[in-house]
Amino acid sequence: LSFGKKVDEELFEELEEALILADVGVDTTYKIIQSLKQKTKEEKIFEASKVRKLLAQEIYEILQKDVEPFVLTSPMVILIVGVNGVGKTTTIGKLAHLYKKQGKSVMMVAADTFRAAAIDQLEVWAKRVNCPIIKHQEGSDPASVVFDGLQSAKARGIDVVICDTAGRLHNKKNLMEELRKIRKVIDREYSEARVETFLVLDATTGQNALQQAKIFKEVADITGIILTKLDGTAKGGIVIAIKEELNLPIRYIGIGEGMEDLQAFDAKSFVSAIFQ
Amino acid sequence: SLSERLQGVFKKLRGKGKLTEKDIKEAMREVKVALLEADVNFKVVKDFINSVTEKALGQEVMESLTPAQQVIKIVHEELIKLMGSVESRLNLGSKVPAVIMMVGLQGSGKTTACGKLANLLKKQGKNPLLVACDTVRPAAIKQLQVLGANINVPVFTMGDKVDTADIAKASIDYAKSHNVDVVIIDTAGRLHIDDELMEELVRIKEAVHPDEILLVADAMTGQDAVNVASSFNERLDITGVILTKLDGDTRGGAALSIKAVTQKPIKYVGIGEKLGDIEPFYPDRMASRILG
Ligand SMILES: Nc1nc2c(ncn2[C@@H]2O[C@H](COP(=O)(O)OP(=O)(O)OP(=O)(O)O)[C@@H](O)[C@H]2O)c(=O)[nH]1
Ligand SMILES: Nc1nc2c(ncn2[C@@H]2O[C@H](COP(=O)(O)OP(=O)(O)OP(=O)(O)O)[C@@H](O)[C@H]2O)c(=O)[nH]1
Ligand SMILES: [Mg+2]
Ligand SMILES: [Mg+2]
Repeated sequence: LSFGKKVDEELFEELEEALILADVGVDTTYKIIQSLKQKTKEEKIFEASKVRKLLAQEIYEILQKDVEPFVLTSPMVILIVGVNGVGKTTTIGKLAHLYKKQGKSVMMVAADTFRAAAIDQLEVWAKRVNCPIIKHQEGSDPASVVFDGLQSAKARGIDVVICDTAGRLHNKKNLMEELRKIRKVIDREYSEARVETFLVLDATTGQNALQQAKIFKEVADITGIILTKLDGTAKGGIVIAIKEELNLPIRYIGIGEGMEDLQAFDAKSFVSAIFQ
Repeated sequence: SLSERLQGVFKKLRGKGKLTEKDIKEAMREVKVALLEADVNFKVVKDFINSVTEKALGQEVMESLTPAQQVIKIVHEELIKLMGSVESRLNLGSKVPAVIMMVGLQGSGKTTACGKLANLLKKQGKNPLLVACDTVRPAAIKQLQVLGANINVPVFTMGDKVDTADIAKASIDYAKSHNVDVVIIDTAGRLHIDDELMEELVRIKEAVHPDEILLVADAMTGQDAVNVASSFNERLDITGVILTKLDGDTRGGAALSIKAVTQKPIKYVGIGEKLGDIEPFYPDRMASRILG
C-alpha cells in the first residue's frame, strides 16, 4: 500500500512492474507510464493514490474508446475462432445458454471437423443448453458444415447461429485460408444476417496474443474479443495493447468451465483486477 | 532483433573510447526488453540480468572490438546453461508398469501429449496403456479413445462417475494382467489455485506413485507461467515439463520462467497437433528462439 507515499521514480517503477506482470507488454506499458508521468506533472499531483487513480482512468479510456455496445439483433451469425485450446467450444456453450435466457432461438454449428471428439464435445453442450446442432462426419469440409448450418437456420428462422471452428495457429497459412473460406461462405449464404466474428483469447497468453489478433483480424474480420480463463491468476493485460493497436472491443470474459461462467466485459472491474 | 539493437547501443558508445560500467548497464537494458517481449517473467529477467551483467563487466566485453557480439555470446551461453541439458529421457524406473501422470492448466495440450508419448513409447518397443482420468470435460474420454485408436493403443476407462484415484489404481491392476509396461494417465485441466482439484492430483499421485509427473504447459504462456509452474511443483514435486504448441510463432520465454522457478527439466516439446509432432527439448534452440 502506498497511501500518503510521495510521487517519485520508485512509484512509477512499481506501477510499471504491475503492468508488465499483467502481460500489458513493454511498448504499451512504456506509452502508458510516459503519459501518466506527463499528466502527473501537468496536474501537479503529489499523492501516490491520486496517481494510481489516474493510471486506472487512463487504461479505462483505452479500453472504452470508440466502443459501441454489443446488441443482439436477429438474424445473427457468430463465428468463433482462435488458436488451440483457448476455450472456443466451451464459450459457445456459455453464449448459447446466455442468449437462450434472453429469449432467443440459438443453433450451434459443429464446424471443427478436425480434432478428435470435437463434434462430440459440442454435442454435449447443445444437450446441456437444449438447442439444435448441425454436424457432419469427422473429417468433412468445415465450410460445407457451415453451409448446411446456415441453410437450416434460415429455414427454421433461428435468431442466433453460433459456429465452432477448429483451433488453429495464426502462422499456419493453409489453416488461415480455410478460415477465410468459411467466412466467405457465411457472407455469401446469409447476407441478410449480421455477422460477428469473436476471437477467443486465453488470459494466460503473453505477447503472442497481439500477433494472434493481428493475423486473425486480417483473415476473418474480427469484430470482438472474448477473454477466457480470467478465473485463474493471469490478468490478460495484453488486451489493452490489442485495443490500442487494433481497436478490437472485448465483449465477454470467461471465468470458469460452467455454462454460467461468462460475463459481459466490464472495463472498470477489469482494470482494478490488474492491480490486485 | 536483439543483436541489431545491441549493435546500435555500442555504436553510439564507440566514439567515447573505453566502455564503462554504465555503458554495459545500458546494453543490458536492451537484453531486458528483449526477454520481457519474449514473455520471460519480470522477476526471472531481473535475476538473469543481474548475473549476466556481472559476467559482461569482465574483460571479454570491455576490451573487445565487437562488444555487441560478446554480450550476445554471454547472454546466449547463460540462457543455455539455465535451460539445462538435453534431457529427453523418461525415467521409467524399475517396477512394471511404469507410471506417467500428465498435469496442467485447462487446454494446455495434456490429452494430445498423452497420445504423443504413447506413440513414442510404442515405437520404442514398449506396450503402453492410456488411462482416462479426466472425468469432467465433455467428451474427454472419447477424445482419448479416438487418439488411442489412431495408434492402436488401448484406453482404460471406468466412465465419468468413478473417483479418479480409484480409476488410476484399477488401471495399474489391469496393466499388470495385460502385459502393459507403461501406464499414461490423462487428468482434467485445472487451475493451480483450485485447492480441491490440486488435492485430487495429490490423491492420484499417492494412489499410484508415478515415475514421471509431467507438467504440460503452453509455450505462449505469459507472466503467469511462474505462478502455475511453482504451484504445480510445490504440490506434486513434478519430474519434468512438456512445452506445447511450439509450432506457433511465440518466442517461448515461458520455458525460461518455468525452468527458473522449478529447476525441473523440460523433457519434450509439442510441435503440432498430430501424434507424431513431439520432439526432445533442445536448450540451445530454445535460447535462440527466446532471444529473437
Ligand atoms: N478455468 C477456465 N477454464 C476454461 C474457461 N473456458 C474454457 N475453459 C477450459 O479450457 C479447456 C479448453 O476448452 P475448449 O472449449 O475445448 O477450447 P477450444 O478452444 O475449443 O479448444 P480446441 O478446439 O482444441 O482448439 C477446457 O478444459 C475448458 O473447460 C474459463 O473461462 N475458465
Ligand atoms: N498446434 C499445436 N496444437 C496442439 C499441440 N498440442 C496440443 N494441441 C492442440 O491444443 C488443443 C488442446 O489440446 P488438448 O490435448 O485437448 O488439451 P488438454 O490440456 O487436454 O485440455 P483440457 O483437458 O481441457 O485441459 C487441441 O486443439 C490440440 O490439438 C501442439 O504442440 N501444437
Ligand atoms: Mg474446440
Ligand atoms: Mg484433456
